Amino acid sequence: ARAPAPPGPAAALLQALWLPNVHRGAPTPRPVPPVMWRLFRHRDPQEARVGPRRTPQGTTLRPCHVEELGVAGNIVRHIPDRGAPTRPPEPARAAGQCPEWTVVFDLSAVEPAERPSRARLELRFAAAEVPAGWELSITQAAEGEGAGPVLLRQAVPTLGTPVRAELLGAAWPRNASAPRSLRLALALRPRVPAACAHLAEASLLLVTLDPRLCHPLARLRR
Amino acid sequence: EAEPAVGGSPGGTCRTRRLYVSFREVGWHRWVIAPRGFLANYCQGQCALPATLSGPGGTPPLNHAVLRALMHAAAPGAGGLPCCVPARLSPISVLFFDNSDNVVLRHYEDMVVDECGCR
Repeated sequence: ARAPAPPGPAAALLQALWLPNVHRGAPTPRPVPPVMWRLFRHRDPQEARVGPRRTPQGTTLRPCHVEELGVAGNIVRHIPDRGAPTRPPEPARAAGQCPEWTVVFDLSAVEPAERPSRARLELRFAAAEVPAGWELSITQAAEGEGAGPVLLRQAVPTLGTPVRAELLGAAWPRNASAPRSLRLALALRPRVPAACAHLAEASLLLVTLDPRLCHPLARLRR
Repeated sequence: EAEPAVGGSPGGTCRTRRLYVSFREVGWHRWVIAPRGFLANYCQGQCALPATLSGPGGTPPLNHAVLRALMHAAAPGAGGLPCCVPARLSPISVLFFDNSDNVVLRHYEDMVVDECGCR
């Protein structure tokens, strides 16, 4: 049998960098989330021009670690919600009758060898302020089935800033590989009768550690 | 872009030479958000005496490399000189869109040659 043709230089470099060797050209343009810019600038010594292994603040960078998020990791993904991108306006309802939203995150790009160390759900709501605050509940949702178990409940004092919820250990076991897809039902209820909120944006910040990119020497250094 | 290698044989003493890798050159510029490229550098040069005994502030020489340089000076045919290789490396991070249009930050260790040494 004929041996496969050796990859060209670009394909070989992609392979060496553990990147998908076939990239389908121009991605759908979307703004780069500020958190990703911040993490990049914090991490890339060449970008900060301060020399190897130091952040612009002068602290030493630990290999295979995401300093700003305080966890082990060498891959950070910002995954947008794939649910219904355009939501029909929800009719304002009485308290307790607020709508539920289903959000879907495509995690198929995460490889089995990668170990998740952080899975932070970030939600942006639009609503009039309610002094008494809100309660967020997150349920596992399966396509076409009823509500699954409640994964977590969380008090939300204000909607002025993004609402964050840590899913690692709640949406899937802490030491397990990431699922290929994550489907959640969200409900946000005001603590006192008030108009319902509107979910403006949902995204997942997923940090994983790929041991194949983490050289033993780097670990020893740590 | 690379600093031109000196002639056919690796002339000059062992040191870091400039090598800039441009993502545009390999056609990744549409999906790599940052950086546009990075200074990877490379090592080249002679590891004969006294280069093998690197000067103040450089990478401390390995005894074995000094031994080989001495052997070579005494009997050129025996074993050849030590090699000029990366002695200290730095990481880089790459921010890009993956095939699912997620924004991904990947961190790669040991991608930039900061210092060369004789080994």
